[in-house]
Amino acid sequence: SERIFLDTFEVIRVNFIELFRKLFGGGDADIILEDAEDVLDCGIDIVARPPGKELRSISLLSGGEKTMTAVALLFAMFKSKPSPYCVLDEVDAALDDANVDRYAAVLKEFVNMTQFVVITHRKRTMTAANVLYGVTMEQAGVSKRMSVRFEEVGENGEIHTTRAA
Amino acid sequence: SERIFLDTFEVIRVNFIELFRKLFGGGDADIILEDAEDVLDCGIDIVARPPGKELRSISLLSGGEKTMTAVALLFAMFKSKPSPYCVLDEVDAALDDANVDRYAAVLKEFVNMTQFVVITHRKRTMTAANVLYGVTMEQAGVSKRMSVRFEEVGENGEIHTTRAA
Amino acid sequence: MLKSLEVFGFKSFADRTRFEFDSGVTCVVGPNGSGKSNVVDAIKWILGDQSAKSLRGKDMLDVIFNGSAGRKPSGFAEATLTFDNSTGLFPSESTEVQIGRRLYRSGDSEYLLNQAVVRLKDVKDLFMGTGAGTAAYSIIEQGRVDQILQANPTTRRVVFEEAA
Amino acid sequence: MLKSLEVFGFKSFADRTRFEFDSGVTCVVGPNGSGKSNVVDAIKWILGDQSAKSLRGKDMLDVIFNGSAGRKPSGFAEATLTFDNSTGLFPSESTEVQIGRRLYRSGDSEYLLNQAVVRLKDVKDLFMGTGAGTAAYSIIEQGRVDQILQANPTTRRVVFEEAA
Ligand SMILES: Nc1ncnc2c1ncn2[C@@H]1O[C@H](COP(=O)(O)OP(=O)(O)OP(=O)(O)O)[C@@H](O)[C@H]1O
Ligand SMILES: Nc1ncnc2c1ncn2[C@@H]1O[C@H](COP(=O)(O)OP(=O)(O)OP(=O)(O)O)[C@@H](O)[C@H]1O
Ligand SMILES: [Mg+2]
Ligand SMILES: [Mg+2]
Repeated sequence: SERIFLDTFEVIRVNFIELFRKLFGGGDADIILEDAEDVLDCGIDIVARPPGKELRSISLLSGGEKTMTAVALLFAMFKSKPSPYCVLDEVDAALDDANVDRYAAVLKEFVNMTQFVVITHRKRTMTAANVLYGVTMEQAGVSKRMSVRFEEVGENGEIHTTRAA
Repeated sequence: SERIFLDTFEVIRVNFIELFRKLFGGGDADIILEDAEDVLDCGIDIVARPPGKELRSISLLSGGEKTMTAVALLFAMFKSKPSPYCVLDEVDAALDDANVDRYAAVLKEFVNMTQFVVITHRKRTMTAANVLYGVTMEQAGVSKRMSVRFEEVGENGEIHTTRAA
Repeated sequence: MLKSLEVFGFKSFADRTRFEFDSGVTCVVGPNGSGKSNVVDAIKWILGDQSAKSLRGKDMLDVIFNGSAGRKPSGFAEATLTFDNSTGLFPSESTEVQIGRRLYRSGDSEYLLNQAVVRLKDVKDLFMGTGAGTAAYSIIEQGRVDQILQANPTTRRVVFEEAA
Repeated sequence: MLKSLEVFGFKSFADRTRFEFDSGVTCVVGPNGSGKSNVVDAIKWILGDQSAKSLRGKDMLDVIFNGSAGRKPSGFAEATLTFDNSTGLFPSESTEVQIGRRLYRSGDSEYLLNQAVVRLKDVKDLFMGTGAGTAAYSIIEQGRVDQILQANPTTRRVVFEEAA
């Protein structure tokens, strides 16, 4: 059981480092068992060093950097034990456009492994989508679903069509 | 002292209702003292009802609705006791474009009362700015300030100039 | 894996509404407050979430459509998730597995498996070993993406163990 | 009210950098991780923030520029905020009031008022009654705008009392 955990931990670790570098275009990252003597119970530390920057506490990372680091770790876990589906609700809220593009590129890489349901306001994230649903409230307080085409969506997710579902 | 608090509370309350309606284009809101018998110590409840919707717990509000409600309350407090300056760091992250416009409009109304330093990725928020500073890292890991014109900024805050400060 | 979601009387979905999920990426877009995160709540709810707080409510009855300008409240909330079972991942004969949940204003609630009333335990048993019944890292709620970084090292461990 | 902010060796601002604030709205923009929120941290720090956690660090020394590819760490962090005093809001003769703070790697720290070394108490006294020394509602940090809604009714009260 300790063996299983350590093996999985190592797989996640290698994936995390690779995904972090992909999402940041460089830099370094690691996950570390706090107590090598107590592998089955100890906590897990995360280190992350964006490219060109020195290593410092992850709490000092910016909002966008924290999102990218968290995405690298989450997807590293998918690679180790693929979740058959994954629901992401506005995960890209803190990202600038350059980072949204890198996040969307990683999403596309995982499409064969995991099915995604992605809620977003960002058009660049929608480039990864096979299907786009719009949710609107034509009747006050009542949600309705509508099919939407990529061309009908604005830069920040506004829907520019009044077609019925 | 109880009198002072109750008077201020009432001013904030009236401002909150008015600002909420302005930011939501309608609807209703209120702040309520939890215990009218214990005015000097009791907690404060917030109710908010976006237009066309029924009154329900504020926890059920959407991400963007929560931001708009919080902004209405914060600005209501400014009206009651103006803070000479106010620093807002990416307050608009959860807002769709329509709501960013309404938020920016309220910002502009408060400019005479309060000086604002606003960090944002949203171009529509920048329409309220008198001065735009860019912060970039040309040299790895070292921040530098640059002056930026509105025309040099992209839809989501990307800076499109390489002029020196 | 997920074929479709149907909601009826669930939060802001007063009318029966269906989402068909693509095998790749399905994006859901729309204005603030339109109901996108309510779709996420519906998925969590069907998979057995027992916490009103986790669904952003104060009370479990908060998931039942409670009216709007011009619409009376619903008498119950219902949501159904259809899974593909062509690979035989689930211990079931059919090529599709349908899990439904209903909550009435009285507080009575039901779980449905392929339209037969079952207990929550039966739903949980169905998912056991399939890796499909919500891992801590397969539903990332709005505003929560950084949570794994903010969590203390021990809480984080729990998520790792799910992936192990 | 705020005329300018100058930072030197503070977090990612290795070089002396100055921001002149407009009387209306000054917007700060730029890519993720460029240093925008560090500007907010500098303002909080000058106004007397004693919590490393509030400045996103583990240790107060975390605010000192600690190097980057091709740049050695700084020996100290310094930040100065210049306030307009033409209305005589502050108990000071000059038309401008300048508050500075320095932290050395040794842990030694200084507060400066119009370039004279003073104690933190003197800085706090200067702000008393002016309404300018950070109210709970005048600095809204990244990711924190909803906090007043999430807070329990009693914590919320504290913010109201500041506005009273
Ligand atoms: N039981 C209910 N009956 C009717 N409406 C409800 C119910 N519960 C929640 N709602 C409404 O659903 C709306 C929130 O929807 P949701 O959180 O899905 O929005 P969203 O599309 O995710 O928006 P955002 O982009 O701002 O995150 C709120 O306005 C809330 O009042
Ligand atoms: N003491 C320090 N020395 C050097 N760099 C530091 C120091 N402390 C923090 N940093 C760096 O500052 C960067 C974060 O800056 P900041 O939070 O201001 O970014 P931001 O512009 O607000 O980005 P975002 O748009 O993502 O919120 C981090 O990359 C961090 O490594
Ligand atoms: Mg939402
Ligand atoms: Mg920031």
